[in-house]
Amino acid sequence: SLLRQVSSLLRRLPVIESGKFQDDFLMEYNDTLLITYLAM
Amino acid sequence: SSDSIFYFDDAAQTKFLQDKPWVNDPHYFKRVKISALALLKMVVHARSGGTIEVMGLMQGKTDGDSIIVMDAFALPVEGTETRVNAQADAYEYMVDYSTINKQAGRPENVVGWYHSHPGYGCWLSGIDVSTQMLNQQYQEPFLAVVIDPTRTVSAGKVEIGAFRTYPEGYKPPDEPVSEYQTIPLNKIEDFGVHCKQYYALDITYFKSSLDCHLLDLLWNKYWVNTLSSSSLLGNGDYVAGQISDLAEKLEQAENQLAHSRFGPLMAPPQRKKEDDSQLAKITRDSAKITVEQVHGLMSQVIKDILFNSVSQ
Amino acid sequence: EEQVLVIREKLAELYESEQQWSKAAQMLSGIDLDSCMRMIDDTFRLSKCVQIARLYLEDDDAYNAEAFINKASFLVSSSQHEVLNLQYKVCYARILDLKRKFLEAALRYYDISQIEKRQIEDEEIDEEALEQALSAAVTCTILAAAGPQRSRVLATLYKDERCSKLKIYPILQKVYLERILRKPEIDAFAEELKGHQKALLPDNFTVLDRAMIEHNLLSASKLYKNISFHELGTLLGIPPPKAEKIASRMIYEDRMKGSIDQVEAIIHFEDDTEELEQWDQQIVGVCQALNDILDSMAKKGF
Repeated sequence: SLLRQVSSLLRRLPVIESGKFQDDFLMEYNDTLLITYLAM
Repeated sequence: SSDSIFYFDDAAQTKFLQDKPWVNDPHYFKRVKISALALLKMVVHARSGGTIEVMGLMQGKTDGDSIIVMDAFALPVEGTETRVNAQADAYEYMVDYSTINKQAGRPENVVGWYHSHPGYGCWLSGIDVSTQMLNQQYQEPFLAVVIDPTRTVSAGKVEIGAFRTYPEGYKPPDEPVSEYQTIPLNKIEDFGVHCKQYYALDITYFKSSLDCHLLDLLWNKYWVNTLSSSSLLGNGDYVAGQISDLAEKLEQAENQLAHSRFGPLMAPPQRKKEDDSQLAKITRDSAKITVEQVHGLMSQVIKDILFNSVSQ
Repeated sequence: EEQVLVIREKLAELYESEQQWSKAAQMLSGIDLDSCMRMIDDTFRLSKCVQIARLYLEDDDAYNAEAFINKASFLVSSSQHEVLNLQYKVCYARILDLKRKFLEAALRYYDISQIEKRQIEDEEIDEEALEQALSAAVTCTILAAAGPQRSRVLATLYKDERCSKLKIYPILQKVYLERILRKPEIDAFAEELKGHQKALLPDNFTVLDRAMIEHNLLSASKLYKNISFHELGTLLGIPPPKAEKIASRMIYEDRMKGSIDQVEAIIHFEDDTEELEQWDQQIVGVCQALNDILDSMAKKGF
């Protein structure tokens, strides 16, 4: 049962892969870099 | 022994109240010890208010120059963005609550009040100072605690301040600079006028053996929460507010610099120093905002590497 | 009128002893409670209204009972008679239940279950009665139409530690945690229901069927990104067209987010949670799973 739990855990990785997530993540990344740039 | 602090010695407290050692020394109380329970209850209450100020009372005792806060309870007070006033109904509630508490075997007295400053830092406004001076006149020993629930989330630690006011007309000795904090432009006037009328006390925390046990049990929730939260997501509005406040301050500084363009020749060195320190503050504010943002981004990147970059 | 009153009360008593509840109620209904011929105090009026309503309710006759409970509602606010007030509350909750206003009935049953006193005047309030009221509150909440109000009441009940001792708790837990309910669990729950709660609706489904189908549909929308109606029908235990009809109604009533591709016969569930927030929720799931594995390893002595 332990191994089954471990394999189901591994099957959950990567936790999210949608294209929309990439867009949102990069958007957030760029926003933060922009703030850093403005602060500089 | 860690639980001995929770013991309430009625006789000692009564004697302390009779001696009134704080009367001769406006700076008598220097330390505050807050229990984990009281801290949690105050922070949860402050956060539940969102952008509205909330208010409550703290119960505890004194120990030499320390005020010990053991518990806290919320007051049925309607707060608004800028002020909290314990209307009459709150006074009635306070008396009832304290009376019933004592009947239930909780001997601690009310030792102070707390309220929240959502998003604009922990200090006392003019209204807070007058409220606290009144309390210190009639309800000593009495402490004022301010919590900023919004900054608590963005900084990842509880933004809290404990204060006591000086008597009317008292001139405090030069204050050691307390930890720097950003005061929003629309509050700076109120802050500047009153910041010499009160002083901050050192805050430490304590917890009982039961608290330790319960917090250990909650540990699983804590590390999961740390890995699955994002300060960037929950705090957009607050950061936007901070950046717009920064822009206003920059504009104001620029205008002043513009006026004093011919200043360098005539402006006294003091004035130039002032402009510098104002700009220095703005620079520090902007660095603070950015560092918090970068921290938020770092945690997102780490989470991305940890949980997304695994390939089957 | 005095003599008529005595005779009617006596006859009603006899009918009651023969368990002819409605006849007893009709007998008492003939008493003129608004007569100006003699002084009748409000408490007497209230007690008669409540007694008649209770008798009608013994025969599940909500219609007649409601008429007397409505009369009583004008009198109960000024009544100091705690027993009568409690009986009024119970009648009112049962009428709402019979009229399938399940959410309102649940709130009143829950209110009754929270009575602190165990002795009101000469009436003994036993734990059994309070537990029944609590159980009725859970049943009515489960039967209520899915939506934010029902979720709030479910949360209240789920967090009330008394519920964990109820026989109905496993169902409550699954409904609150939005997990899919299997047929055997639903059948077991159906055993406990009263007649009116198993009545057929116009679309030939019982109240329970509808509540369970909607619940499972909402649970499926949390589990899957999309699903064909054929599969959904199998999952819900109903014909695919029926599943499509119920899904479209719930989307229309904004009780579920999604879109239906009728050409492909597929429903696409939508989750308006922000992608980054979903990411955090997925991380919670992974961390909890990791934690469970570590706990199991610790238990097995690894």
